[in-house]
Amino acid sequence: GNEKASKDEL
Amino acid sequence: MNIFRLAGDLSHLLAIIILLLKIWKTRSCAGISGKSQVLFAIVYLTRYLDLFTTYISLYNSIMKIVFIAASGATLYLMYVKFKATYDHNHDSFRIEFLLIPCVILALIINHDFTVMEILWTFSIYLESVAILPQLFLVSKTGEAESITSHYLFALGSYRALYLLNWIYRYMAESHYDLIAIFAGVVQTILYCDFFYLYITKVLKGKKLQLPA
Repeated sequence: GNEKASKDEL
Repeated sequence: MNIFRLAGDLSHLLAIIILLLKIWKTRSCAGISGKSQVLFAIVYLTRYLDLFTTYISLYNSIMKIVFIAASGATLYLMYVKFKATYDHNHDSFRIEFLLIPCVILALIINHDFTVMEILWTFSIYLESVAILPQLFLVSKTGEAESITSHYLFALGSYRALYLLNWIYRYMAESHYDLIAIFAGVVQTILYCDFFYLYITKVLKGKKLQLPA
């Protein structure tokens, strides 16, 4: 899986 | 963008609007913790620095700007315009007990040892506990106005909906971010006691009052 997926979130 | 993420963002937006309207309409910030609002302002400012470095989408940029602007407006109303109504005596939580551990944790547990990444991580950790001064104020006064309860419910629901979003994203996209998930779980747990009181009291038309 891909870590660090949250940068496009708020 | 999935339905949980959108619902979470709208819930977050709703919370901020409820708070601003409450203060504006009643010309008072009684029952609202200025310390929690200061912490939220720090959260937005440290997390949304990427407005200057990374473009994600128009939606993303607008929401970030709205959150920062609304947070600034809330602080202005509380500390300048309606300063006289601010509940200093009950808002006595020591925020350095939250800020310092979050700084240390962000320096130790992060994805990358860069300024932007550490500030992002700090903001994630700080957001998870930023509501504590507000919950402390409610517990000190023993009650909360209905409108304050609605604000807290919308604000708490936002991260709970993000948890569903992360489960969905893990299954659909194999995407996950352990730092965000860990902090999001902590953040949601902090609201559980309040959620219980909200559902059993406020939704039945009663005032949120803690047992003496």
